[in-house]
Parts: sequence; structure tokens; C-alpha cells
Amino acid sequence: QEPLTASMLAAAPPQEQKQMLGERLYPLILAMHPSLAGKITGMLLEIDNSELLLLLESPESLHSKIEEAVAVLQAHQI
Amino acid sequence: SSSVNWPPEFRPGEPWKGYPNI
Repeated sequence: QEPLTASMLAAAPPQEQKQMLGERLYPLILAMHPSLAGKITGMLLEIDNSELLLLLESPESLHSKIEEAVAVLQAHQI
Repeated sequence: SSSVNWPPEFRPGEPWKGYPNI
């Protein structure tokens, strides 16, 4: 699968841009948190698209962002 | 409570129904 680029995103309507980012993020999140993957992806999609592209290129940053999202999600659900 | 529905859940292969952008 070719990497998602800013120009590929820019060619799509806003709603579809999030969809494209979600499709890339979801499998990565699924590998870490299978039971929460859909919710975590939904949370991360609130982040700016430009930052999401950076996260997709940086597994370490993505990792810490996912952990951050899990903490927020768990706090929210209590 | 509406807060229970946050965050919207992403499902692969389905159109995203959350916020298009902030």
C-alpha cells in the first residue's frame, strides 16, 4: 500500500480525507488495542489532517498518541 | 447521555460519520 500523502488528501473532499486517514490508522491501532480500535481511531480523527499524516510517518509519535487517547477514553468511560 | 456516544467509532470500510475537520 502506497503511503498517504498530503496531495492525495487534498484531492479528496474533507469528509473523505478523514475516511482515508482512518483507514490507514485503524489497522495500526487494531494491532495495539483490538477492543478499542474503532473508538481510538474516532478520537484521533479529531486531530488536524496535517498532524495525522505526520503521525502515520512516525510510529513512535503514533504510539504515544494512541496511549494518550486510551487514557482519555478510559477516564471518560469511568 | 450524549457523552456516552463520544467519541464516534470508526469502522473500516464504512463512510466516516464524525466531524469532517476542526
